[in-house]
Amino acid sequence: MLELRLVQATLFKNVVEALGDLFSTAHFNSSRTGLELQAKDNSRVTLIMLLLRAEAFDHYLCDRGLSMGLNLAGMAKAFCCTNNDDIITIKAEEDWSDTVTFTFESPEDGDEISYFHFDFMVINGVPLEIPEYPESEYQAIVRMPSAKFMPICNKLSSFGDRDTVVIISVDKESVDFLSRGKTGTLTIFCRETQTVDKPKEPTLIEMKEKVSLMFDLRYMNSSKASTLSDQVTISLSSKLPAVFEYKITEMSCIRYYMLPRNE
Amino acid sequence: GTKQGSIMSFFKKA
Repeated sequence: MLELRLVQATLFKNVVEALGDLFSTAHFNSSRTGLELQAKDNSRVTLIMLLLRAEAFDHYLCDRGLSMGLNLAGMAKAFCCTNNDDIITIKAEEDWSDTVTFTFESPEDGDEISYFHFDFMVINGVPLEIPEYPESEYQAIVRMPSAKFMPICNKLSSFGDRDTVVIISVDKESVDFLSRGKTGTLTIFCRETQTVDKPKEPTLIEMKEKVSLMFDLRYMNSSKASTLSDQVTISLSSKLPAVFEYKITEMSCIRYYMLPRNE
Repeated sequence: GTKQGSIMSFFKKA
């Protein structure tokens, strides 16, 4: 059976809301080591993975791997009226009844308990095996505060429209974000910051070779994910899917894998 | 093995 408990619902709620905006369905895969969520877009450009390690839960029991396809958009809608400080329990029974129960319980005296039962659904093409590529496989890695990356995405998207593309170019000590709109182009230039000046919020660039790649801004502009994490790590390579990683805690992260578009 | 394929096969079919 599967039984997981988080004392504060905030993290799980925020993640479901952040992803429910972009993806209608997701695949939840539980194992002894943790809970993994995968969602993909139908055009095969973006794959999102959330990893919550078993240690991130206050209680984690999973004696057999379980795969659940769920309606993410429906879950996001259902959870919007629950409280952030509720205790959340996720439970699926041994009889494989094809439903999972999410219980939200008020922390004071448990005087109100909501049971959400979600039916499993068939989702083609997920879950996928996602290897951890070593950093050396990427041509460039940029680390910057989410509080800096989020306004950059907002500026780029306000310049264009829903189908705007962004070109990210990394040079030795700088990263450029360029978006093309109907009226022209916008370029945002970010220099590597000295860690001495702003030790808590550096922009760091590790570059093996210059790289310039084009992405759909729609999926890059994951503002709700940015609120879950202080830092975003952008790993770029012309040979691998780019990774936008938001580390939530030491034990959990959201990764956006994005295929660069052809020029 | 509940996994259905690799991330690279997902993107290659794009």
